[in-house]
Amino acid sequence: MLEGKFEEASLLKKVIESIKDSVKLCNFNCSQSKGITVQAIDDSRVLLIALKIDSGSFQEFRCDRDLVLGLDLESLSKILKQGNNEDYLTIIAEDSPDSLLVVFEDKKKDRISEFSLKLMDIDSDVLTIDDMEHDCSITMPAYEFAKIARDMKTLSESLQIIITKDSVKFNAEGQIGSGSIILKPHTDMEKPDESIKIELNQPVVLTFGAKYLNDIVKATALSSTVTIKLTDKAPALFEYRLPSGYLRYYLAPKFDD
Amino acid sequence: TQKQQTLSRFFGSQ
Repeated sequence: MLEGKFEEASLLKKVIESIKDSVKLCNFNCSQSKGITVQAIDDSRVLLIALKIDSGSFQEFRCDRDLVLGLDLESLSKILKQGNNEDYLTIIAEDSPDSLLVVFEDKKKDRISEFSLKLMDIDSDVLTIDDMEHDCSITMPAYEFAKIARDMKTLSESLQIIITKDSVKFNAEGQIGSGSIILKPHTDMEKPDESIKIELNQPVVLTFGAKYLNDIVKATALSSTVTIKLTDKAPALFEYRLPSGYLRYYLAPKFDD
Repeated sequence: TQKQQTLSRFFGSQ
């Protein structure tokens, strides 16, 4: 049996809102040692989502036997919208479940609401992602990256990211013209999350589809910072930290064959 | 114009 209680429903709500537009169906793997893990790939096979909600993200977590919950995220999202952000949220499943029980408890009122979501058998193929060495890594405020991704999409369907020791440059060239945004590393002592950190083994220039970057920044509400790891001619990793765990996106770049 | 790559090119299936 699985029983996981979140202190606040908002965490799972935000996670599902971050991924449901990229992947519609996915398997939630549940185990006592790993909590909940998900790997899912979008239909175009360009964007991969790797989610880990550790047991530490829950107020209470027990999972007697490893379980796979096949979920339609659109349906789960509908059910999660029934609860308030501050409610306790408990998800419950039997050992061979055909449904997931979702329970909201209002902390102030004596109100408990229960929903049952039908589970599905989902055939998903899983990719092997080795721990990669990266040419460079940037950590920056998540909202700032989101603004750049959204703004630059209005200029071009591609966004070029150029990293050097001294700066990260976002470059867009489109029909109406072009634009670039240059950020330099700095440390904000009072608000560390406002800092921009660049770690560099070697400079990188990579181009990504603006559409996918705009899917990724839907996770902005989850974390104050985003870490972007880039390697020449390889998929990029965008990581949003959860209180205990992470939401990672792997995005294939564009380049000439 | 550059070509959009897919992840299958970089990661193996399990």
